[in-house]
Amino acid sequence: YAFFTGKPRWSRSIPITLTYAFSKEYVINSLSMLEIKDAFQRAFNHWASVIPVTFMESNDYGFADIKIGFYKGDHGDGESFDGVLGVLAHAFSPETGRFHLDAAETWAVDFEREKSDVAIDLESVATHEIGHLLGLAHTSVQEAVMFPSLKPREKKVDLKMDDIKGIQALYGSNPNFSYKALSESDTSTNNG
Amino acid sequence: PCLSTRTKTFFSPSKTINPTNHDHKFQTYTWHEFKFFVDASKGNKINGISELKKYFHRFGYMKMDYNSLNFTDLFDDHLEHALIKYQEKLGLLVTGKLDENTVSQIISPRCGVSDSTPKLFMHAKRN
Repeated sequence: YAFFTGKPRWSRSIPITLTYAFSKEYVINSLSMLEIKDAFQRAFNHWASVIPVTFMESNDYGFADIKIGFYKGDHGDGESFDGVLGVLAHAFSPETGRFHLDAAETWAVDFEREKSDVAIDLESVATHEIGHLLGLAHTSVQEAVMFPSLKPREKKVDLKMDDIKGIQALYGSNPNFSYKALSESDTSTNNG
Repeated sequence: PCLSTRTKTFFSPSKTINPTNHDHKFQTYTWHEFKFFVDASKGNKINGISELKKYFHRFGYMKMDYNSLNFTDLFDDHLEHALIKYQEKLGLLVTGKLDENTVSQIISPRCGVSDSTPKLFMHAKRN
């Protein structure tokens, strides 16, 4: 695992509660808002289960800690999106909270329903980008959520040992978290 | 994307790889045409390989100032160095060459955050 320069993290005292909100302006129509919110809730829960951080959805976009939106092309932060595939999303390090997804992607929450060859799993990308929002940079461990690439129709939502050790180095462990909950393959792969 | 049916044809100068191009004809597989660089070797001038240099610069493998960097189509030491850093960072076999595994990784969709020290904007403080 790796951190951003200076090892930034959300500095408020633990346990931390972070609010998140979706832009009402920068949206996609291919998925319902309910489907999008469900996917993000699952993504936030992956991280919340291992660190003492709680994520709460808010309707107040302006005051939310984490601001989520789907943008096309040049959207004002100097890193334009590039259409289908290529760059899928990006997020800022703590404590900025901006989370941008490329609206041009074929975002999917169910590959049985979305048959496109270029479908991208929303929960997987959300889980990865939340790692950035919390302070993790890209890892070299290919199985880990924080590995930088994700192929179309690939699903990678379960945190691996590398992800967990990295994020717990920043925030400590959730008191309810146990390594026993991880599958044996995760443990053995990463101990190696 | 897979490279099982790779051709030996190098990138045609009549085509344009432009990851920031929003024209629909380029929106099927961004970076996909990098597959034509498989087996390209150092010292050769290869049409379009300057786009690969821009890719490596964008994701933190070429540290030089973008404005002063001359992205030529020569497979030079800078590109080889970036390639080695890329292979090391992503756990690939470090060959310094554009082998199939490396190119396959390069053309995969990915997160826009840099792989090395993320750029300043990604690290902005709340104001």
